[in-house]
Amino acid sequence: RPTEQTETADLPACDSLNPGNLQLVSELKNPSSSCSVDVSAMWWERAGTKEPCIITACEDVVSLWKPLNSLQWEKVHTWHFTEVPVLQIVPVPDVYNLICVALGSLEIREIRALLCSSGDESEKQVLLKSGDIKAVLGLTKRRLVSSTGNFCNQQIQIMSFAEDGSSKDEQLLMPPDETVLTFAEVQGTQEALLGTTTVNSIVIWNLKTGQLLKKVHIDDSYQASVCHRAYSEMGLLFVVLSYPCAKESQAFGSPVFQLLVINPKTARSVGVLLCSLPQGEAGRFLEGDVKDHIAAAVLTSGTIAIWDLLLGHCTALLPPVSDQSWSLVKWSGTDSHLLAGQKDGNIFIYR
Amino acid sequence: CSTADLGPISLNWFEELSSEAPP
Repeated sequence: RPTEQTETADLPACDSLNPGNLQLVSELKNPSSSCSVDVSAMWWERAGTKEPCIITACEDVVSLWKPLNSLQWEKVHTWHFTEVPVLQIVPVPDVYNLICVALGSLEIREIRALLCSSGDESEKQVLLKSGDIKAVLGLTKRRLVSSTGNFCNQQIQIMSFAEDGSSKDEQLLMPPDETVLTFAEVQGTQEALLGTTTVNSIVIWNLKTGQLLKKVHIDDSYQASVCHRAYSEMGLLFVVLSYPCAKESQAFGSPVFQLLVINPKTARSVGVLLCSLPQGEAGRFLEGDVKDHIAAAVLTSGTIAIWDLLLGHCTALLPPVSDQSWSLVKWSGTDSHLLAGQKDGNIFIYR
Repeated sequence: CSTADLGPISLNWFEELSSEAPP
């Protein structure tokens, strides 16, 4: 169907959604004077053993927490930032002894690697990249992609890490003639990378050769879309986008996520599913994360909403806890848990 | 959703586009 006929996901009423679908597993108390900005869960190697750890990021400190038992966590490392504030954690899959972070004020100015020296386990940080960084994403096979500059002087770079976390290799991808805003790796086609641009195109690269394979212009209904996930299946690309700038409409309500299908050969696309806010839920998309077929979003109302993209509707709503609005939501990279964060630094882990 | 609107589909799209695109 053409995009204007995009199927709208069912809009169940708020009170029919059961927050009991989410069970609280544990909580991390992180009293800090600065604002909580990100959370992530990753494997960390200590003394030859890999442990599922949680990373919390405030503006001036990043902490690594290891599990004491199934309910309690212990802070084992902290890295401090006095000059440039932390903006986000950049998880790099397949790396077990290094955390990447993006630093800056509103826009990314630096990407740093945080690690521990093997001898005394003391915290170290290494500057990987600086400049006018527009987007960054950790990729499988210990790689990191970043874009710097705008359409006329844009550089898209892949950085590879050695097993010990040291920076090993650099490669450039052919830049498109539009500024790249977000990246997404493609599940099902290992060496393909997607990017979204400021003028609503999706670009496709070959990561191995650096070639720019295709530019697909998508519907202009919603500007500045963010690409969360991409899946390659039966010759088609299925792309999950979110729309932080979308306005509410009579026909589609308040759109949060959209599943788009693209034929990369013909550069044609159609919207197949639009996930809007459940009826009665006010606000719009603030930030979100997608893992497999489950999408989670923090709404401006301070509530977290979760959609099952296979069922096509919202399956759970998590209202603010202790009168504190949610500000962060991430899926764990080590299990199926949901990490929900509040501005004061407290992190709640749900199953 | 009808895939007819998307045009002809190729299972080998990645290899085909890689052989057509400039190096």
